[in-house]
Amino acid sequence: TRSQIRMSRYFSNN
Amino acid sequence: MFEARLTQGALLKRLLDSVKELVTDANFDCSETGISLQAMDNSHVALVSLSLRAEGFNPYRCDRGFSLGVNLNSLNKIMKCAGNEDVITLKADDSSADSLCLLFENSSNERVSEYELKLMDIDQEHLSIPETDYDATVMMPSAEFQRICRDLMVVSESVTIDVSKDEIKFTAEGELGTGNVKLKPTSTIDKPEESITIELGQTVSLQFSLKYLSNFTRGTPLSDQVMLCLSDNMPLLVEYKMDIGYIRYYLAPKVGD
Repeated sequence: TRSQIRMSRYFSNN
Repeated sequence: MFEARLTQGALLKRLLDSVKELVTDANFDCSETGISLQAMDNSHVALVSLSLRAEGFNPYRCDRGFSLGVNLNSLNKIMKCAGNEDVITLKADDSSADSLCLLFENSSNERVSEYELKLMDIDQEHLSIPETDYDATVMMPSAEFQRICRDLMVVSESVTIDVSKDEIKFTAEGELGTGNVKLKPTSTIDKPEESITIELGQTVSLQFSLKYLSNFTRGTPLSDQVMLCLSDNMPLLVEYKMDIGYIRYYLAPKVGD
């Protein structure tokens, strides 16, 4: 099944 | 001292409504330039970012930057005590904010109610989201996007969005069968709120969870139009613009097998 990756993998931590 | 008075108090109710299903606790970051909020859902695959400009309030006063940690369910309960036509004022002491004062005034100023909401310490991850040139940017009526999400949920829990120069296509495949909705660009000069525009760098095809997308469509009452921005391997951006600012939702695409 296809799944979603956590946002922090796309956008860096401030 | 922090004080923000919003003549159109109903807007605050609608904003809260568009966030509270996705997030339970959030920090309202207050600064000279306005109020912003960034929060992720429990699974960290969706993010909501809200920005309200200081100029949208009358008056707006914030001497220094600070955060109001709010349980959105509690805030919602208090906001239900405000009338739809009420003017809403938010007040807090920026040096030791342990509560948020909410003042509701009716239009004739005869009835004033005041509530204090206890604040909490919320330690939340804050992500920096860069300005992005998306492969595809689609503007469409927000009610249409809401309807498509609602309709396709009948078929599947996922939707594939394909954008080309001359159409945006939403496809769902499920156990009972399949469904798709195709929209072509239209420009209605006399009714800009009904127009559909597609700006395309390159074609995109991405799959998303409909549960989250339909959650995002709680922002529909905030704007006639919604903007969808897509790029390969990037979270989808769903934006509702308001006179006073914007609400942006981000959703990670479904990837892998």
